[in-house]
Amino acid sequence: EVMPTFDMALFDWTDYEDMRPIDS
Amino acid sequence: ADPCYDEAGLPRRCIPEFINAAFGQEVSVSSVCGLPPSRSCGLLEREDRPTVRSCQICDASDPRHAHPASYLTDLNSAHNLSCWQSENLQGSPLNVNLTISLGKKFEITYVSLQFCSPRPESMAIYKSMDYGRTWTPYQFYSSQCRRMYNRPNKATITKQNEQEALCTDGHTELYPLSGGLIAFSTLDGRPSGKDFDSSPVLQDWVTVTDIRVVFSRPQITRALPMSGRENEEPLGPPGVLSTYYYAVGDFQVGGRCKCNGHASRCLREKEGKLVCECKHNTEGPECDRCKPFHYDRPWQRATAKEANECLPCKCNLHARRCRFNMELFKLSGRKSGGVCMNCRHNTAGRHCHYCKEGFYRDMSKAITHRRACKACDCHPVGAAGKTCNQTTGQCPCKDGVTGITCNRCAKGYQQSRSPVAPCISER
Repeated sequence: EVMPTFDMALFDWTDYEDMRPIDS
Repeated sequence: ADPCYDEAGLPRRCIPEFINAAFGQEVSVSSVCGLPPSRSCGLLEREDRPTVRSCQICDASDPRHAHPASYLTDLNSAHNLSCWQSENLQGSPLNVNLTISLGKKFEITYVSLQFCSPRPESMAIYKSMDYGRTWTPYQFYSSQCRRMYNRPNKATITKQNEQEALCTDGHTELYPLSGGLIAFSTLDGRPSGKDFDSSPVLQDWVTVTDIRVVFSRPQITRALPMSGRENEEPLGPPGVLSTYYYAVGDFQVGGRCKCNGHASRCLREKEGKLVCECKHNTEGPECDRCKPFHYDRPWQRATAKEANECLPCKCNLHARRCRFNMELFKLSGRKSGGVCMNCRHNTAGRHCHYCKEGFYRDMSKAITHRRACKACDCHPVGAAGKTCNQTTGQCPCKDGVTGITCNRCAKGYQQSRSPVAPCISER
């Protein structure tokens, strides 16, 4: 079973703006 | 065939041919006759009469009667010995110098002078290793060594003094009146000469850039009345201190261009400067250093047993510069001491032999390949760090995350909305 990669759009970046990848 | 390599292409010691390094070189003299024209008389040995006086004119403006310094190092034949001659000197002994620059470091084995006048009673040879800036005594000749040069006559040569100038009363006799020779052999009687390869002291002793000969005192001047009027006349009464001169027909400096065993010949550069044609990854006027990037072991002179060629640093094609580290060299059993600098292609380490942090080794490519190191590419959210396993490329994953780059949730986990814990258990 191939697991899907993370959907970066689903993350709540409110408190983690510094962690957000540049291309997400 | 290149003498610096054997039939199998392996390096071996090579040395330039033995030459008279003085031949054709300019000699600087402190005195020369003929300016203005002068008359000088010398003694000759003849079969019919033991000693006769012969007088001649010296005129620098007339090639037939000139005795310039160039005659010291020109081509001589046994039948036509052209001689340099000093001015007529009078009174207390005056020093007359001959200085020759070889233009480069040579390792010499002899210095010889063939005289057209009687040999001097006292004479010194000096050498320079720095193109005439400083001078070191090389050898003294005198019938009064202590008085003239403050040295004992014919001192015993030991390992302690084999790099010192000695004095001898040999070669200082009056006869022959003309054609006498003084030859100084630089290694003669020196104990370490038998094992020259392993004697830095003697290697230094024979190294020369310039030679200076100083005539300090003529033969017993009262026995040599020189002011004759006729062209050839009987010997006058002794006891008269008269004029004297020095005359030399041949000045030789025998040796080899110094290349430390790393060149078989010396060549002239465009500017006319003499330099070794260096091999064995060496460079410099005397092949006295390693080429850039060839410092995996320290420079060494070549010996008969070992060429001691300079070796390139081992950087797996990822660096162009390296430096030598003596401690590492000793730790390696004196085999390798090079440390690569500025490793490229994401490599690191002394030999650029592993991948730098954030990269892992792609085992499908040789370490020398420019893409031998691949980026870990750890997921910015799923991975707990940026450094992956050097061999497998596996990034460190957060709890519940999987994949080489930690970019997926493991089985039984689902994506959360938190970038801190991107995968949470489905339970």
